Amino acid sequence: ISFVRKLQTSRASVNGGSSSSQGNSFLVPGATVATILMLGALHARRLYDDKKVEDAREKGLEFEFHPDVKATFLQLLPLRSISRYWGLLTSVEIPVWLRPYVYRAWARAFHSNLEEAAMPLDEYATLRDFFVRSLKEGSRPIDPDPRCLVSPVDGIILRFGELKAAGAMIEQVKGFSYSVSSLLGANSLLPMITEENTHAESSELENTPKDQSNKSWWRVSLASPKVWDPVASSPMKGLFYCVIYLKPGDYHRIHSPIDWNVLVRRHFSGRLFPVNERATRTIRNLYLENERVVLEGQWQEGFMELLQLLFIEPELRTNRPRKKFFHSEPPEERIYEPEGVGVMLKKGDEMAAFNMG
Amino acid sequence: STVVLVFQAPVSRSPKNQGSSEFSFCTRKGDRIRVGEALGRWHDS
Repeated sequence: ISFVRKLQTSRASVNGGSSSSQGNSFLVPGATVATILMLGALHARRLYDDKKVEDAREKGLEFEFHPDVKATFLQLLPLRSISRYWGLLTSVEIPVWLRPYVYRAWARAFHSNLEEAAMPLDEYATLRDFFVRSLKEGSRPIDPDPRCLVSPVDGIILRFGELKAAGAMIEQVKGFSYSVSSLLGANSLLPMITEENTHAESSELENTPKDQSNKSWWRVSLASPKVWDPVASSPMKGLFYCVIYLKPGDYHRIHSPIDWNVLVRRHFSGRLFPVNERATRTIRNLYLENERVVLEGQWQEGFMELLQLLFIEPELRTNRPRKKFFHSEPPEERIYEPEGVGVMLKKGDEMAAFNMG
Repeated sequence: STVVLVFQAPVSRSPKNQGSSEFSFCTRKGDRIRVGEALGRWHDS
């Protein structure tokens, strides 16, 4: 602004102080250029950070947890309100002629593949519609092997492994873990055994007939739960987890990873922290604090859960205004009918989506 | 956005058990994966 004022002053002095209208007209392009430069700088910095993270990953470096001032400040912001307003803003209909430019800009910024979009760009009325776009038929072939489970989303594998130790902890980053029971809820059907029964249960498992041992549980969880102190128990043998992160430009619909029956839905209305790489390194209990929906069910081999807007329950709304300041309410739970059978989903079925705002 | 999967899958109950099977992930940390691609497989041993 001071730069523009100086320019105005100098131009006014050159013209004998009679060109204030010309000075004002210069102010708008100046602000636009400044905004474009700022956005460019932010984008360049993001690309640099992404590259740094990628290089570190290739070298096998593990990120450690470091809470910082920015993360603390983030926790003070009204993120839920901001997200809701962002949702409102992205629901505004864009003029048809402008749509391809806006969506191409989005795709360029977040590396989306526009050729896969099911409809022509000018048919997505809002940015929100574009964000949850479906894909052309055959864009995502489902692995036909009956002995494999497939990825439910497009994304990056952050973590995976087997839950073995007492408390069944998932590592957020090096040196900081959270309990899977806190993530899924205290009422979870998570197959755990108490410490004192561990030995006995292990012996029983050795003698379990194969058809019984093949019964397992499935969960897909999308983002944030309450902290629950895990009991002194260990997960049963054969309990695995996988954390997948979706970038803003990724395909945001969620598909069933296997044939399974969804028995219970649990909605945790928590915070709305970002879940990017930096946030996982700086916000403690990130996944336990954030809002999430957990789907719990049974498949031939075990157990699963997931968080998002559910196509199998379209009336469920998340990101609602909070009645209380503190996030102490228990999760809202719904048991799908008929009890014990629930909603049957086939491998690859579209079941949910992450909405915008 | 993040998705967390937690699931039970077949594991070898005992090295002596001939009828056992084992689950293993077929991805690596940091890999990009797409809907429908195999995350893990299990095989009868």
